[in-house]
Amino acid sequence: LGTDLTALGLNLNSQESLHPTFAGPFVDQPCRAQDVEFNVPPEYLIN
Amino acid sequence: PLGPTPLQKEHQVQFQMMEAAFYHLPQPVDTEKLQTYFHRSPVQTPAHFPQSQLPIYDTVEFYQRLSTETLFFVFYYMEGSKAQYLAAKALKKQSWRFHTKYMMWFQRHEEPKIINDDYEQGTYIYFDYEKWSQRKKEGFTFEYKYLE
Amino acid sequence: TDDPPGLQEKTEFLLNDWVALYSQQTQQTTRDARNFGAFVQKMHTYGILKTDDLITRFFRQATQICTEVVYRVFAEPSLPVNQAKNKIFQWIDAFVHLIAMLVRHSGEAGNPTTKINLLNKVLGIVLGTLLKDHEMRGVGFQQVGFHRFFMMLFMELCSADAILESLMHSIVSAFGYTYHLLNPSVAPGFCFAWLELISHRVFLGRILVQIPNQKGWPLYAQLLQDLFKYLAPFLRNTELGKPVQLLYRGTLRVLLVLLHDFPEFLCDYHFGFCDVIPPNCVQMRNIILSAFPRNMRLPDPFTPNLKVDMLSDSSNAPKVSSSFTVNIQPPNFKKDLDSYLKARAPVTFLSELRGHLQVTSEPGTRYNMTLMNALVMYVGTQAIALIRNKNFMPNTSNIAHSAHMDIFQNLAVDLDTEGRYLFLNAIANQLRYPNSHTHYFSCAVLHLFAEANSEAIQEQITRVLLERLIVNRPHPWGLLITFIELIKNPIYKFWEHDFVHCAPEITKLFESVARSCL
Repeated sequence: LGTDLTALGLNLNSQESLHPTFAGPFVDQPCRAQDVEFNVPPEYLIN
Repeated sequence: PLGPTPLQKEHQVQFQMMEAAFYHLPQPVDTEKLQTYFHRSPVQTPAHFPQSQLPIYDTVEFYQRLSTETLFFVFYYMEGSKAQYLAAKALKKQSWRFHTKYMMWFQRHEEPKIINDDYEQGTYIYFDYEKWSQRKKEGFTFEYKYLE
Repeated sequence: TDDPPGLQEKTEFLLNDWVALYSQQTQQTTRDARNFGAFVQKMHTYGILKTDDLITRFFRQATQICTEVVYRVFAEPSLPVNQAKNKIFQWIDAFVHLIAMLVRHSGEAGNPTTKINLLNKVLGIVLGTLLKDHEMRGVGFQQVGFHRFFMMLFMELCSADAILESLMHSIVSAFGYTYHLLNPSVAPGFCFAWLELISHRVFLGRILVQIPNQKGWPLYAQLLQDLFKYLAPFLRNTELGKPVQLLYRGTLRVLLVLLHDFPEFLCDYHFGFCDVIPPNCVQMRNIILSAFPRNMRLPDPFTPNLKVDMLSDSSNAPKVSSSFTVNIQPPNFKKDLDSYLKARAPVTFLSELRGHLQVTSEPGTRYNMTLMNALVMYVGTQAIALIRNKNFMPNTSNIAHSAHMDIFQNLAVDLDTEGRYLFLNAIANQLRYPNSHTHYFSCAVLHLFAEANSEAIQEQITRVLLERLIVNRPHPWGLLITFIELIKNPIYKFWEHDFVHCAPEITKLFESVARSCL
């Protein structure tokens, strides 16, 4: 009967696009905010 | 009616290569920026810990509910990420302001004694990331050229 | 083998130097620019930048050095994996940064050619090194270094920068084409990293959205075809090994993201995808065929008395970006086909049809599936054009008694079970969202059912539709309305057929499907 596609870790009912937080084909969770690269102001790059 | 098709020799060779690669799969850290200040490595958490995040977790509204210290932690240890950006936004909503020279967040403790076009002066609370605590500073001059 | 003497040593020295600089420097762009300027001067002094040939050799040597670092570090005894990776990544990231800076600053401002040529050169060199390493090391091949290289170089070249932004289309195309040359059929030991690269969120956004006018779509469609072609022989086996299962699930995830965010892309390229997806991958194919344009509202297929031919969308032709006509080979066959469609002559065309489609006598691979799909699509679209020219909408009456239906009926009767299965699949692959193809092919398959001269054909039509319906969702709209029509309309006498009641389990199955449909 195939795979239960709702169990692959994607929010298929989301109103937002999925690809900006797609963590990859082998991960069963979307990216968290700390996993997503962002163009922060250069002053924030302290370390 | 087609039935399974046995693998030809070239596919068997491909399978061997694929199988070898299966034993060292790409990990999320393989394509993350190198961070010398805070090493991230995945850890298996107990099953009763929340294993997935809700969509609300990457909104400013959620970050505004976090404690100030958590926001500072996110800001300093999740550099270059959306989380850092959201933490900064939440801090600003709580009237913290980033000083680009000291690289610290400041908040007015009281109405400044002096305000002009170039600076304001008064008593401030700031978060010292080296001592990891909030401190009070009286008579501090916050030059606007260092206001983020 | 004919590198000038001393080049390897110079490359090693320079690369070591750059890696050390990169590890120390801060993110400040001024210091970065200063370091880069000084380094380029050094490269000049060492004669590296004298000729294009020397630059090429430098990059090849540098890539080789970075590759050797990977294996050397992993071979260090009792070095934890994460520390090993940190060491490796310091080299790779430094090398990547050097390339990114060279690309950005090479040539004259406003002239992208030099920059893109350099990028293509470097990508080609790394690709060649990877393939050689893959061949040489076999099952000992390590993908992590190359994976890191491609990902980080892509991310650096996607960073916020006006110059790089203006080159975005060329940059993304260069990577896309490199990935195509690096596809799993060529480098199976890199297949997992490859799927990560082509499905990375930033790559997806760039190639499918940010390149204007969907100009990145053909290249991405090619990458997906590469993936399906690689998986096909493994998926034709019913027993999937763990690596294949993982790659397959990964593919499903990617397809679901595409279905959710870019359904129009799946709509436009469905034909080419169905050409390479094995017929037994029912669910994966259904994901693609279920796609519909986001601005479309699909009528509920369970609406009583749904008049599909009255839907305005049923007269709109879908965009089919895959060129199927070229797959009708050889040219003589195409000529004969066109003659038959025009004049229904010669009659021998029909009896010779099977001969063109059958390629071997091996069960399971007897027929040319590509030709079958193209033939069905071509004949169907020609039929639609003919009917529309007479200002009619196709229906089960006016599609009959035509050269086109002659061909379809001949295929249904003359082919063996295997061939008929592929033929019916080719029709069912067009049962998608409301459009003229869905409508025509729905009528065609219902007509074939009604006019079948044997119950075996009717059973097989039912089987082909049913196997697409009983798998887990999603199900294409056109498939649902066709099956509902088949079981609901008394013309087809569906429930009177023996095969519906051939076993208690089958009877229950049909009743269950009918309940959910009706």
